[in-house]
Amino acid sequence: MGRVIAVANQKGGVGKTTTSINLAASLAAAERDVLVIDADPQGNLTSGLGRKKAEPRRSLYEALTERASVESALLTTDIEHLRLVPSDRNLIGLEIELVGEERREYRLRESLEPARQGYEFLFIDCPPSLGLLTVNALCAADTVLVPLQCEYFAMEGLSELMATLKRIKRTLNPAIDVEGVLLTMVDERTNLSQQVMSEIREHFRDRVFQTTIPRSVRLAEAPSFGKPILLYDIKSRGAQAYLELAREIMIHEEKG
Amino acid sequence: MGRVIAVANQKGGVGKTTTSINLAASLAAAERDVLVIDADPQGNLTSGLGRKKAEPRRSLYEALTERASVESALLTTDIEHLRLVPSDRNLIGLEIELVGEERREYRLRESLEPARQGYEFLFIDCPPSLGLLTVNALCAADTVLVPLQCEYFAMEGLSELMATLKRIKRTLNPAIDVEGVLLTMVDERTNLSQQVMSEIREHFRDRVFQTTIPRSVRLAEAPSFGKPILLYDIKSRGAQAYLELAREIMIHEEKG
Ligand SMILES: Nc1ncnc2c1ncn2[C@@H]1O[C@H](COP(=O)(O)OP(=O)(O)OP(=O)(O)O)[C@@H](O)[C@H]1O
Ligand SMILES: Nc1ncnc2c1ncn2[C@@H]1O[C@H](COP(=O)(O)OP(=O)(O)OP(=O)(O)O)[C@@H](O)[C@H]1O
Ligand SMILES: [Mg+2]
Ligand SMILES: [Mg+2]
Repeated sequence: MGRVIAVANQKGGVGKTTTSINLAASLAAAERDVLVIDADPQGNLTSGLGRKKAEPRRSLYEALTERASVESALLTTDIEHLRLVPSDRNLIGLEIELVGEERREYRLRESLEPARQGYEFLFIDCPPSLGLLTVNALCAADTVLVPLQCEYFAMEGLSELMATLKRIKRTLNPAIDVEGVLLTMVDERTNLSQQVMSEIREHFRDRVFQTTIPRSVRLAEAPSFGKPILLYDIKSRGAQAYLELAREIMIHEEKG
Repeated sequence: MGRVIAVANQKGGVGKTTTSINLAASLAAAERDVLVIDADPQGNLTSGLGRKKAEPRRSLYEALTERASVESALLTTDIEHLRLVPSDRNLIGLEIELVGEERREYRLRESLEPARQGYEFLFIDCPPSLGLLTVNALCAADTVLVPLQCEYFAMEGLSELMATLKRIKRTLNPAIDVEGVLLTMVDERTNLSQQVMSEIREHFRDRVFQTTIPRSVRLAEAPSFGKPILLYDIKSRGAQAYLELAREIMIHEEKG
């Protein structure tokens, strides 16, 4: 049974999509079977993996509204062991469309159920909000990976996110746990990064990944070529950091 | 009659809040009367101006749900000519609470109406989504200022934002116009920034501000002291850039 990991943080621009793309690609490069799901109407994960929005096709929107399996909307990617469920701009209206519907928080969980045994890891890229799409991801997930930019506004949102997780664990998904907090866009030279990093490590202790992701412009360039960083520039610090993170997750997995 | 400017972009982390705080503070330093409204449940604008969430008080949430004037929730700030309408986490549920309500898109416009003549500029900081809060801001606004990070994912979202603006202009607010696209977090040294900047200037021509905002860690440090950049470090490149932007907007204002 594959592990479902939601990549979530309501603060915008902290590296959710960059982490989903590059962690999934790094695990697939290690020959693990991986599925990534784009639950953000912006569709950055979909285009970051080279699938422009132009083609008319099925997406996560159809799977959720038709209560169908996500397998009905699968796409291949440039990486052998990596499959993608693309996003669609119609996801914007889902929250209103499902008002009043029974079990609307479990739509994604039900659509993922038939697909889980085909993959070892399933990542869900969340939008920057705590609305129905993110709640669906947190109800479908075994764990949540929280990318965190080492800056003040990102720190501020963390307590809100943790409070939401507690509420979800109490009411909708008792099994959910924190996979880890990932420090992203780290610029070792600034005091701000150092200060935030030490505060986070003190507060979250062993729930913070050892691996940190440095600020590296190559990571921001790769999506314009529709490629994960390991296909764009494997020698870059960004690529090495995500390969290291994949190793850390696989070791943690083996320990059980 | 004051000008209402929505600061909007559904892409996360592009500098909406940083621009709202520092542009408003720079105009207030030039003795213009300015009101900033925090329409993002994250409340970064509120805390970035030194008003922690702890105090029990009225917020934008009460003004919108009670159909009261925003003046019923006003706070002072460290800057004489700058007033604030704070956010509240209850704003997260507004979209669901107002489902089916007549004219739900105009709540903010109606709450701002009585306050407009007291200010020359009124800025609305939007959340990273195109949901009801941002639609309310776009229905209340005379113009929209679009902060844009010079990176691929931010570029991708621009066409979606412009399509939404056209739809709002056609159906809900025929008077809305683009104040300008502001290039933020510009790192002159990278090809990516140069490439994105030239594409944007070609596409948007005179609707792109001459002023650009450089990446400057001082801008990211200032919010942890609850201060706009001009009170935290007036000599920094970030402070100078926002003062220059304020001048550009005031000159544009005088030309009519
Ligand atoms: N480590 C890094 N170094 C440099 N740039 C980065 C890094 N990680 C992400 N970026 C860039 O920063 C921007 C924000 O990252 P990304 O889009 O992945 O964040 P997000 O949390 O998914 O945003 P949103 O909240 O809009 O979904 C993107 O332009 C991305 O290319
Ligand atoms: N020019 C700049 N140079 C360096 N850091 C900046 C700059 N502008 C903003 N920042 C920092 O980048 C992060 C994102 O900026 P900000 O929070 O203002 O964006 P936003 O668009 O309001 O995000 P959200 O989508 O979550 O509302 C913040 O930590 C902020 O302090
Ligand atoms: Mg994203
Ligand atoms: Mg903001």
